[in-house]
Amino acid sequence: CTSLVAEDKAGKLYHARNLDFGLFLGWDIKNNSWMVPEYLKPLTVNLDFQRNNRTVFKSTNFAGYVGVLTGMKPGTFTLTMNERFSIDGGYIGIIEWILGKRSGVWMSFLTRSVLENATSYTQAKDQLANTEMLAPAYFILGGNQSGEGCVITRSRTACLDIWELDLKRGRWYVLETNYDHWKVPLFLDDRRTPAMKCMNLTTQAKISLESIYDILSTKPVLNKLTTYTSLMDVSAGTIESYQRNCPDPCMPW
Amino acid sequence: SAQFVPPYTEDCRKGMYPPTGPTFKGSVPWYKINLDSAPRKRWNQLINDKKVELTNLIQVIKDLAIDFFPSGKLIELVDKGLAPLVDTLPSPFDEELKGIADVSGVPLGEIMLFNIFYEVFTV
Repeated sequence: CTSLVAEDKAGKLYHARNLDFGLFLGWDIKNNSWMVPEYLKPLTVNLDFQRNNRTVFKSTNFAGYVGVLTGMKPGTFTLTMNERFSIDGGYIGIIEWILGKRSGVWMSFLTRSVLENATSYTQAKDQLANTEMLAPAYFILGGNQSGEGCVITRSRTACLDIWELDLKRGRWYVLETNYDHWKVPLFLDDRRTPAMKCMNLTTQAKISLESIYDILSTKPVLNKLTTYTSLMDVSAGTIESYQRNCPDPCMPW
Repeated sequence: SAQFVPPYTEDCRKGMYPPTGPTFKGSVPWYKINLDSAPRKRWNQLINDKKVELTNLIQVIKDLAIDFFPSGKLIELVDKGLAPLVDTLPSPFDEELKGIADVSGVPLGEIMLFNIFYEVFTV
């Protein structure tokens, strides 16, 4: 996965992501692609969750999956989740759950609840940072005011880091793949450097949904695991998602 | 690193939007989910439309499981072991998963697996 929150010169915030999934879950030799992503793509749907006929939040989901990996509360905040690898992982949380220790929350139920119930960027950040979980994760959160954008690095039980936009110091975007931002990514899976190179080449002056789509279409940010790309404009309240393909030659991850 | 060896890394793309061409597979349809309706019913329309694709996804994961565990024990474990766990989930997720299993015809344990796959995948 690659998620980013960027602020343009006018203080407008954009949030976008590639949803990559299905590593090592079966390779389709005939089509030269992973199997699971090809079955996930036609399940991709945009959802408008409503109460009293009014939008509470919107999301991009796989049909049948009730949690949220990509979502937005229009005019308030946007949220995506990227996987975080850790030896203290979700399987420990599942074993604890089965053994009756139920204080943790399932990752995608947490994101769904935050989108459903949080009323501000700050409240969302607090809930995502401080709720005990069954599995580690990265939460990428964007708000609707200048400077409201961060990557929250979570272990199962604690918030390890919150990496915020900082325009005074030239940090006009935050970008997360699947590795702690203060560490070098795995040398065989560095999508961060190419993505940041393209962000820097685009510059803050020219950042827009269109140029972000270009960046998320650049290999290896786009790869064989990419199922969809989502572009979110919180002030306009729009979320647009597109199923993706990565024609050969293309990185398997 | 190995990843920077062309052609796996390309120059920053331009003019990709609006999405067209070989990297664009298709647009994504919209659905409304009415949170005022019962959790067990609110996903019915969507799942009715997508139950073939959902069944196909679950089948490909089951085929993978059979590759690793030909005896079928793993699938049996999912169907028998995970289904009861749905009742341990907080509301409204427990009822929503049951509604999806009802309409799709996919066993409840397998719908549960799909919805907690993030935690399971870490294995």
